[in-house]
Amino acid sequence: MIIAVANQKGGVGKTATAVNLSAALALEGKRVLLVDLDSQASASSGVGVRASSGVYELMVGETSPHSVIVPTSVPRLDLLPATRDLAGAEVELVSCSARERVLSEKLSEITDSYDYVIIDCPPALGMLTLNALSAADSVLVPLQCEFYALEGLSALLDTVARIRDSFNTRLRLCGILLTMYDARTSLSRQVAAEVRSHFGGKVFSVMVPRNVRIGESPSHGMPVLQYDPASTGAAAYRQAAKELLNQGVTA
Amino acid sequence: MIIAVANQKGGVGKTATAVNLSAALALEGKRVLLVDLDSQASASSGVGVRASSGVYELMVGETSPHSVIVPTSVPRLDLLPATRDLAGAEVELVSCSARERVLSEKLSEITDSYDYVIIDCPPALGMLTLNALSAADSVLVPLQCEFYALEGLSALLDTVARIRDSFNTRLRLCGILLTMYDARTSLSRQVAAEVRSHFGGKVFSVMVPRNVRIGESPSHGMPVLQYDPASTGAAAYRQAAKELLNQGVTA
Ligand SMILES: Nc1ncnc2c1ncn2[C@@H]1O[C@H](COP(=O)(O)OP(=O)(O)OP(=O)(O)O)[C@@H](O)[C@H]1O
Ligand SMILES: Nc1ncnc2c1ncn2[C@@H]1O[C@H](COP(=O)(O)OP(=O)(O)OP(=O)(O)O)[C@@H](O)[C@H]1O
Ligand SMILES: [Mg+2]
Ligand SMILES: [Mg+2]
Repeated sequence: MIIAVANQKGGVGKTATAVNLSAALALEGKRVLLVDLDSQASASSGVGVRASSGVYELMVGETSPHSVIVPTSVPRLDLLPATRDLAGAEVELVSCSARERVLSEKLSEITDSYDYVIIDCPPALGMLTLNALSAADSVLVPLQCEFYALEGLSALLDTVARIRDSFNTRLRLCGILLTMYDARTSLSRQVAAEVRSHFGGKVFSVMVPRNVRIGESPSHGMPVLQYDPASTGAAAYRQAAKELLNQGVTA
Repeated sequence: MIIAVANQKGGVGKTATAVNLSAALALEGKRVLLVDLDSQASASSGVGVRASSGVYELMVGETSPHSVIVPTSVPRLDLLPATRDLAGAEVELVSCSARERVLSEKLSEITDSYDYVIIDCPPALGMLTLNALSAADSVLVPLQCEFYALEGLSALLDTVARIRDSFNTRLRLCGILLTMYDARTSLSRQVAAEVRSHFGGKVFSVMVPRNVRIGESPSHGMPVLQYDPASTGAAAYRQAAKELLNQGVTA
C-alpha cells in the first residue's frame, strides 16, 4: 500500500505526519518505507538521517532502490532519503518522457518488501508531487486548523481527480487528518467543524493537537513516538495509525 | 524599493508578513503595492480580494499592470492579485527567453508610483521566486521559531547570492524576521537565540509572537492591523515597519 502525504499549502504538518505515522505503523509491527520527496529533507532529518544520495539519484540517475534505502532507529522503518539535488528535479523531470511515472517505475522493484510506503511531498503541485500521486494507492491530506487550509483543498482534490483519470486509476482519498488543533481557539473549532461537515467520513476521527513535543522531536532526530511516547502528539499518531489499519480491513 | 518576502520552507508566515507589513507601511503614510506571487492567492484573500485576472496574465499574457492592479480596504495599499492559473506559470516560464526577468520587466512600468512593492512568494525556490528575487532590491526572510526553520536557510541564502551574481547585482538581505515566537516554549527561545548568534544585526529586533488574531484576520479579508489594531500581532508588525523605515534612512 503506497500512501502519498500531500498538500500544496506549506507548513500544515505533512512531514510531521509522514514521519510519525510511519513510526506508529512500524511500532504496530508493519514493515514501512518512508520516502522523502522534499529537497528540504525534513523527513530524513526527522529520523536522524543525513544522506549523500537518495531519491534524486534514483529518479534521475541510474541507482537502484536497494543502494540508497537506509534503516532508521525505529525497528521495521526504512528510509529513502532526500538530498538537496532534488530541488533541480522539478525542472529536470519536465523534459523526461513518461515524466509523471518515473517514481512509480522505480518503486515497483521494492514495494513487495513493505506493507506500507509513505511518501512525504513538498509544498507544491509540481512534478515531484505528481510523481507521488501517480505512484500512490491513496493520498492522505494533513489539514491545519487554520483559515487558509480550506482555500487550497479544492485545487488539491481537483489534481487528485485529474491524476486518477490519466495516470493512476486506483488513486483514492485515504482521508483528511486535522493537524495542529488547538481546542482553546474558536478558529480551530470552526475550521474542524467546517471540514467535518464538508467531508464527513473522509476525515480521520482523531485530530492531532498542537503539541510542542512534535516540534521538538526532529531536533533530536527521532519521531515523537520515540522522543516522548507519553505525549498527546504521540498518542494522536498511534490513534491515526490504528484508524488507517482498520481502513485496510474493511476496504 | 522592491522587497521579496521569501522562504522555501512552508507555513513560516510569508503571507502574514507580506500582508501585515504592507498594511503597516501604508498606515505610516507610504504608497505600497502588494504583489501576490502564490497560486494559493492567500495574500489576495488576506486583503479581501478574489480576482479573475492578475499577475499570471501580466507575466505570461499581454496585460498591462494598470489593468490588473486593484485598490484594497487599506488606504494607500494596492494589490496585484494572484489567480489559480499561476500554478501553471512555474512550468510555462521555463521555456521563455530571459525567464528570470519577466516580472522585473513588467513591474518596471509602475515602480515609480509606489514607495514600497512587497512580493509574497510561494514555498519553493522555483521560477516564480527566482523572478521575485531578480526584480527585488532586497529580500526579507520570515523564519518560524521551529527546528526545521534553520535547515532551509542556507539553501535560500545560497540562492540569493547566486541571483546577485547573475541577474541582479543590487539584491541584498533586508533582514530575517522571527515569526510565531512563543516565549513559553524552550524550542522558540533556543531557535531565536541561535538565529541571533548566527546573523546578528541582520535579524529584526522585534519578534512576531504567535497570536491567534493573525490567524483569524484573513477569514475577515483584512490585515490584523485593521481586524484587531490592539493585538500583540498588530503591534509587532507596526514595529517591524518602523525598523524597515529606519533602514532606509541609514542605508
Ligand atoms: N501537531 C503539531 N504540534 C506542534 N508543532 C507541529 C505539529 N505538527 C507539525 N509541527 C511543527 O510545525 C512545523 C511545520 O510542520 P511540518 O514541517 O511537518 O509541515 P509541512 O507541511 O511538512 O511543511 P512544508 O510545507 O515546508 O513541507 C514544523 O516545525 C513541525 O515540527
Ligand atoms: N504570528 C502568527 N501567529 C499565529 N498564526 C499565524 C502567525 N503568522 C501566520 N499565522 C498563521 O499560520 C499559517 C501559516 O502562515 P502563512 O500562510 O502566512 O505562512 P506562509 O509561509 O505564507 O505559508 P506558505 O508556505 O503556504 O505560503 C496561516 O494560517 C496564518 O494565518
Ligand atoms: Mg514538509
Ligand atoms: Mg504564503
